[in-house]
Amino acid sequence: MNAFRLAGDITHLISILVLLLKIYATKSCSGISLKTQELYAVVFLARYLDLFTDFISVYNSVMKVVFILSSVAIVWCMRRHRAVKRSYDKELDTFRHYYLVGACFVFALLVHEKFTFQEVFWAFSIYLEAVAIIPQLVLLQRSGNVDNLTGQYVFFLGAYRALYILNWIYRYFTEAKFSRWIACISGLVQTALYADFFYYYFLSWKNNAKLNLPA
Amino acid sequence: ANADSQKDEL
Repeated sequence: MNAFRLAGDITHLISILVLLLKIYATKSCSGISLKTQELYAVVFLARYLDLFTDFISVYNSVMKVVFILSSVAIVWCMRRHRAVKRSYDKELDTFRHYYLVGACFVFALLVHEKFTFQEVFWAFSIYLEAVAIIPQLVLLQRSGNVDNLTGQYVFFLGAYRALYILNWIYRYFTEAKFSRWIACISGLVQTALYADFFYYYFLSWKNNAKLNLPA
Repeated sequence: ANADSQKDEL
């Protein structure tokens, strides 16, 4: 465990908790893509299948449970909570995310470290996490609505990406046999898509700021 | 298995 990865895990968790709190506190999820949140929940469920089989550390196990619970809580809030689900942009959040799930699963069947149930699902979760932000990116391009995408959420999500890349660079130079090409390459694609999201987020935020200028 | 090969990253 190195400081970059610990900080990356923590900023990742904070980004999820910030979003959950924002939705729960304002009882609104307008501008949030339910599809992206569903993909994130699937990512954690598919990746942490080893929760009960491989014990790595208390930290590792606790964080896996917290990631699963918090990501499922966001999906539950957006689908079940009466007040929240009324504010869901159902007619705008229309990206066919099932195609992303299917494509990532097929790709995981082709490219993985070992052809075992857990390894294929692990690779699937890595690929899916990389593309999971696409429905949110499309929704943001359509709606320009950043009401619930707080700056903190975007900041912590970006910090998570940057710190994980630093973690891989650090591990590459300090560990003899560090070979996580699947996670590294997929992580770079994920970061590039995040950068695209950030670009549209910044534009929307600037436009909203202009719109809200005192008349 | 040693930690590296295990999936020790979240």
